[in-house]
Amino acid sequence: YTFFTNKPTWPDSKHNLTYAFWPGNQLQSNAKVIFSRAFQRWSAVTPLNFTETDFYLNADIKIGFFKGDHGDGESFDGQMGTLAHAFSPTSGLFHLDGAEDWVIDGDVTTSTSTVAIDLESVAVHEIGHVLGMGHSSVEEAIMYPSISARTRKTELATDDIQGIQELYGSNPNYNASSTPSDTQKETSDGGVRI
Amino acid sequence: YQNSNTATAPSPDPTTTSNPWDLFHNFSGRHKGDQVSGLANLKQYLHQFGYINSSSNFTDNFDDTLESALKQYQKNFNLNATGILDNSTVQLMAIPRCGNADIVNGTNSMNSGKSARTTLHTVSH
Repeated sequence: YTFFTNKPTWPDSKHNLTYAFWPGNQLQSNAKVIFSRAFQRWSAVTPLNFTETDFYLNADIKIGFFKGDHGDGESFDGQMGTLAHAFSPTSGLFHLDGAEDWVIDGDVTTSTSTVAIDLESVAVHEIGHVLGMGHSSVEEAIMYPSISARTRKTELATDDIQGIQELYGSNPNYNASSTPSDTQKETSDGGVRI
Repeated sequence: YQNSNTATAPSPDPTTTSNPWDLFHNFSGRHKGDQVSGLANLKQYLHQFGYINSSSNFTDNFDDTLESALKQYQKNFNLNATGILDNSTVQLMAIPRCGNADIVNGTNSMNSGKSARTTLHTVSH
């Protein structure tokens, strides 16, 4: 695991973080649930808590799907290529490429689309950046920079957990011997898309 | 950023299969000294993710800068650091990825802390 230069983190006074979705995207609840679950992965192992708010401009973490040049100097490149990016603490910006074939429900691994990308997998990764994690060279880690189409990787690896706990400490209820189970493989319909 | 009006709702087109990095497959087997049309795009890729500092006038020449950047990329991704565009390297580069750079301002955080430490053999007096 690695961190951003100078190891920026959210301050102790900001461990209850709010997040909001760019209103222009008008995301449905089934998509929002994906992000909620992704945040939960990180809060389960740290003292951090995440709450959705409707007030986009006041939220600590601002999530949006954008295409091409969206004003932050890091243009998206259309389908495939760059999937998403996020900024280090305490910026809170979390952007996803609106051109991707995002899968939000079902089993992405059986998708008929060769460019299907699992939204939750990418969300867990980008939230890691929002919290201060850099990229990892451990292939099994969430913070590994690449992910293939039709692949699902949502569980924090030991490498991810060690990294985030170095930044924020552990959740008092966290039990290192129990790993979270992946319950999102119940269907094989190729997935529902945004 | 917050005044940007470029935001649009996602409208994926599943029939589109373009990947801007697919062309990297054409470079498989290339090494220092080669000149290949389109290699400048790969240099741009490596620049985007922090492996090449300079952003000026990328050429299609497989030069020392590209070889050095490739070796660093291969180290970061636990590949053989040959500096050659072998199959494993090219295939990994074509996979979609996070847009955040692996190296920021010349600081390679990704693998620098994980290299094997040099063992110092000392003799006490």
